[in-house]
Order: sequence, then C-alpha cells, then structure tokens
Amino acid sequence: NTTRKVIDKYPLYVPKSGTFPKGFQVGSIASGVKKNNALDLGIIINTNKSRPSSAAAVFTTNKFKAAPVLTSKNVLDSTNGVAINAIVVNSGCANSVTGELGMQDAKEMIDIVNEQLGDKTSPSTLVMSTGVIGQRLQMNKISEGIKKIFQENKFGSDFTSWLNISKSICTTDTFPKLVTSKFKLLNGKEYTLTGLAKGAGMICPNMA
Amino acid sequence: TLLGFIVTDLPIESKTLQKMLRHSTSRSFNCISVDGDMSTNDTICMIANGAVDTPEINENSQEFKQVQDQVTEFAQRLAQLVVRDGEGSTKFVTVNVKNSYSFEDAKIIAESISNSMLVKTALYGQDANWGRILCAIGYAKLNDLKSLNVDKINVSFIATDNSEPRELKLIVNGVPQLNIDEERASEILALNDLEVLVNLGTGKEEAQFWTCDLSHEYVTINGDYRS
Repeated sequence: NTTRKVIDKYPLYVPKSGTFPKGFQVGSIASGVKKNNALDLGIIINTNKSRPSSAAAVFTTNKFKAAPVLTSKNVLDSTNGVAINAIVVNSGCANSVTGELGMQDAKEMIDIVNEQLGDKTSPSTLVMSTGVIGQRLQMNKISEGIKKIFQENKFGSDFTSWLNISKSICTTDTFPKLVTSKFKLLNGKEYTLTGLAKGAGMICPNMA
Repeated sequence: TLLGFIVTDLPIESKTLQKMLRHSTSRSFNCISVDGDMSTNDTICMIANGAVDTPEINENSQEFKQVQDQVTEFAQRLAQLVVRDGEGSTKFVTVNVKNSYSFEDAKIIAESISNSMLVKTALYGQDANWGRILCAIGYAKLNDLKSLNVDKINVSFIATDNSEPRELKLIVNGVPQLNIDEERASEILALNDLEVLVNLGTGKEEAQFWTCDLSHEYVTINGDYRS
C-alpha cells in the first residue's frame, strides 16, 4: 500500500459562524508553554447571575489520574456541582504524574481564576490540562497568562473568541472541534448547546 | 487525551445534569477509539448557567428526556469530530453491532473491532479483510456467552454514499462469503466514511462505536511527541 494523500480536514469540519449560549464569555492566550506563539491557555466564565449555575463532569478511569483531574473532582465533590463559574484549560503540558507539586500547581491555577472572579471563599473553578505526561507546568507562564486574560479583558462571546478557545486546548489536533446548536423546549423556549473538544491520539476514553 | 466541555444556558439541577452527562457520555465519548489508549487526563465537563428564563429541569420534568436525548446527540457529534481528526486517519468508521443478547456485550464487541490494529490497518489499505473483523469479535471479553452464536453471526460493509447495492455481505449466518464482489468491496472501502455492520442475531440490543483507520502518519506524529 502506498501512503494516501493527507486530507486537509480544517475546512471540512470547522464552522465559519455560530450562535452561542447566553451568559458565557471565553478568553484565550499564547502563554508561551507551546512553541511558535500558539494559543495554549483558555478560560470560560459564566457571567449569568440570575441563578447559580450547575456543573457536572466525567473523568478518566485510568489509575494514574492527573492532578487537574483529581483537583476538579475535589471541587465538584465539595460544591455538589453548584455555582461553578469557570473552567481553566492549558495545553502543551498534562500536569500528569507530577505528584504533590502538580496538585499544588493545579490548585494555584484555580485559585488565581477564583481570585480574579472575586470568588475567594468558595471554589468555583474547574481545571483541565493536556499535553506531555511527567513534566511540571511552567507556572510562571501559566499564572501570568491567566492574569493577563483577565487584566487585558481578553474575553468575548463572539464566534472568533469561541474558535480561539477551542484552538487553545489543541495539541496534535489538525483542527479545533467546536459545535454549537440551538434547540427548542416543549414550552417553546429556545436554548443553546455549545461544545468544545480536543483529542486526536491516546483516544479510547472510558470516563465515569 | 480527550478534553471537552459542553455549556448551555438552560437551568438544570446539578444532580440531574450529572445523570444526563453520564448517560450521554456512555453513548458518545465512551464509544470512540482512535488508537485504543486511555489518557490520564480524559475529562468532559458540562455547565448549565440557567440564563434562559424557564423552570429548572430535573428528572421529573416533562423536558428531561427530550433534553437528555438532545445532549446525547450533541455529544455524539462532538465525539465523532475527535475520531475524524484521528492523527493521520483517512477514514471515519462506524461499527454497528445489532441484535445482541445484551447492550454491554454489543458495546464490548464494537469496541474490540474498533481497537483492533489489524482491522484498522486493513481499512487504511482498503482491504476487505473480514477475517480480522471476525477474529476481533471472537476474542472480545464478553459478559455472557449467549451474546455470540457462531452460526448466527452476519458481518457486512455498508456503503455510506447511497450507492447500490448498499450492503456487501462478508459473513452470512457464520459462513464466509468466498465469492465476495471485490470490485464492489473496493468501491465501498475507497469511501472516506465506512460502516461495518455486525448482526449477532442473539437478541434485540445494539451499540455503536466510532473508529478510524491507522495510517503511516500516526507513527510519524507519535514517534517523537515528547522529545
């Protein structure tokens, strides 16, 4: 067999526009963890104050759970998934198999976001990381990057902001995965689902 | 690693949201395979902020089932994009296992086929290698042996471009079809989207898995990921 032509998947699967749910803002930045000035840090925040948000998650069943997995699980356990107002994600380094120091780094990431949001007393942020296993996060770059997203107000709710955050979580992906759809309830009210995903390899999840 | 998050402006009770996410994940993100490896970081989060002015949805709500189905369908679209990326993959493959004695065993068989490196390389090479599919079914670690009866199994390739004949039968009631129309097999396997249909004939349950082929490019990408 000969090597087949490599397909350019970006134009096939990446949308060019979209409508997004009310009350969410997203921001992303190139913190310098990834080479070539690529986006590698993203934050999504809930800005709706009409009622407390709800959150849920499923996590890997791999016995070696990365620090962000354990940290986010702790946050959900301690809050029962109520009033979670942010998710912070970095790519380029998985913060996995990094022991106590990795746990501290994951906690520092959510602490900075909580502080910026003004939620100092209760945990309201989840954290995710992806990239190389067994390396510590470059916390100087990550901390600075998180603060910069807030201080320079890099948040937006437009299509470009959503596309950029979906790019910021990619590793070896050949295209960002962004899906958004509107639905109607039986009572006629419209609602929106927006989803981002990353993943290209090491993929056969069994999350619980 | 698989990472993802789904956000919505619906108000959903947190316990209900967890149930909804678990239900949808077991039919979407937990039904995909690129290379059979499970990461230490796989996570899917969902946030419902309640910005839409409507009563909060809980398990007793009239809308519960409707929203759960919509979230599941949505999660499948997102999960399928991960497979379509698939580090050098050239084909998107739906493995459909039907008429199984149990749902769990249908899923185990679909996963076994989806994770077989030899099935995946055959798909890349556009080789109608039914023997490898049958082999992967045969070693699947089933919960109940009643799910698999070697005399009842049917395996086919299904064309995804509406061309006829849509179904190319490879195994019929456990008997390999030795006179396979190789020309038609080549046409079907040349498509970017493929479907492998396994009819177990032992019950009424069914499961789907989504996988991709394994190409030379996969080795190129992953040979020096760390260094």
